[in-house]
Amino acid sequence: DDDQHVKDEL
Amino acid sequence: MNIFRLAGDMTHLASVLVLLLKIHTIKSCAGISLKTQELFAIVFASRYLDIFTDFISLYNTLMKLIFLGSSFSIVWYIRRHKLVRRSYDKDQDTFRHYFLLLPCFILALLINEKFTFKEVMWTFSLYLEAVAILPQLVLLQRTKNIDNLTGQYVFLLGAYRGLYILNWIYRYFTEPHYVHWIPWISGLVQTLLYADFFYYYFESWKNNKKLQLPA
Repeated sequence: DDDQHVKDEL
Repeated sequence: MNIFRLAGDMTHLASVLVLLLKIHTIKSCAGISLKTQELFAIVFASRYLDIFTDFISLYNTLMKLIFLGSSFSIVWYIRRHKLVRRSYDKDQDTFRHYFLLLPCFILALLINEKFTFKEVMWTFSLYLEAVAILPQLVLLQRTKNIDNLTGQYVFLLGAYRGLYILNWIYRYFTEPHYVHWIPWISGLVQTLLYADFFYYYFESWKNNKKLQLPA
């Protein structure tokens, strides 16, 4: 999922 | 995870620990804005809606639980704890923080990456976090004697945001398709709000004088 990867931040 | 991101998370964690230390051991929340703490609790509650649905890493889940747990317990302490409550500067902490919630929510409805419930709530949490420090900064300006722990708490919070910007710059150059305008711009606004505080914090540190913000 391309737009998911910023969600690994807090 | 890069070094800036880890350092940012650790500074954020340290800020929470400093605040808990002040509240739990000294039983004082003097100089701390309950309004800002309530906004932070709302920020984490709306951002971490994915905590039980999307597993990223054990680190990620643990940190989310820490930030959720600490923000709500800090609010509980200031509102409910017999001794801590007495030290709260209620008459100074007058920022109308509820007025920040609606504009942030409307902005999140209008400007988001995807119009879904979780995504809008996530975006709302970014906008709200950007301005959540305002009541605390106003309270600091009104406080005659800012104690060291309060100064360090706000400094660590600002440092955390600054390090996140370095993390985004690093990720932009090392990861493909890493462009996220919404967190970047709100993160930049959030960091800029600390600029004034940083200036006086370093001045007081350089001159070995007590921190005081001009009203």
